[in-house]
Amino acid sequence: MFEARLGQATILKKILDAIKDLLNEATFDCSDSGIQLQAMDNSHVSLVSLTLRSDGFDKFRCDRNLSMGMNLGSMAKILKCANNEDNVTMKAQDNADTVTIMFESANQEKVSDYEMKLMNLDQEHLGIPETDFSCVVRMPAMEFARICRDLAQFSESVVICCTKEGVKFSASGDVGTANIKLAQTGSVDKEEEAVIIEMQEPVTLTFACRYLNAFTKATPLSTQVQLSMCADVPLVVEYAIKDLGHIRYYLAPKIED
Amino acid sequence: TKFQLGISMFFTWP
Repeated sequence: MFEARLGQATILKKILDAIKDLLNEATFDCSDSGIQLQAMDNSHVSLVSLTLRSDGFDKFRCDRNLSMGMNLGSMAKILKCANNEDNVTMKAQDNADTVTIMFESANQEKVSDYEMKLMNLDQEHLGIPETDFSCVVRMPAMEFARICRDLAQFSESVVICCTKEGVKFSASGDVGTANIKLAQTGSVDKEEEAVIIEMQEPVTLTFACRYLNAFTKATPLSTQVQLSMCADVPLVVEYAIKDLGHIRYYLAPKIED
Repeated sequence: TKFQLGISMFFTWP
């Protein structure tokens, strides 16, 4: 028996919004420690890794490990039927071929349930090696989304250059060149507005804008985003999900032909 | 022009 309950459907809606542009379907691996999802996007350029800890749920029960392959378009249709403040419960029997998603209004006066067919996706998890990153940048998630959106107008690629002075995002195309520099913030009243750079070595890497923009669909989940970079390895873009877990996106760099 | 690498070349298959 698997049962997981969240106080607000809005969190699940935001999580789905954060992955459904990259993935058509994905396997949710459930164990007593929580829910894990790992999947490459269709073009195998990026990888999404979602971790939801069992202690972040209002109720969590998972008697046997369970892999639930879900069509994310179908899941989006179901979540559209929930009000943001509804409780949401996901339930499945062991070895089931369906999952039930139930919404309850705060006053319990409206209860709806949706049964969704599961898919056998047969996905294998990739092993992600530990990396000592050269640069780790923490910045407001909204600012990162704004920069990715703005620079996508100028080029398919964005160059991220991180030094101890700050982080620079650049794009160059037919229109010309765009550069956006962010300095590390000195002192800020609000932690969520800070730009913090931890640098071991300066690093310059090139990434495809369309994937960065897809990752920023996670912005509503978190006030801050963390970018971890190292020469010739994938960028890690991480959004914390408060009291519940995190979503990480890995993006392969572009290199000189 | 730059060449886009695939993500799986950085990770290990089980």
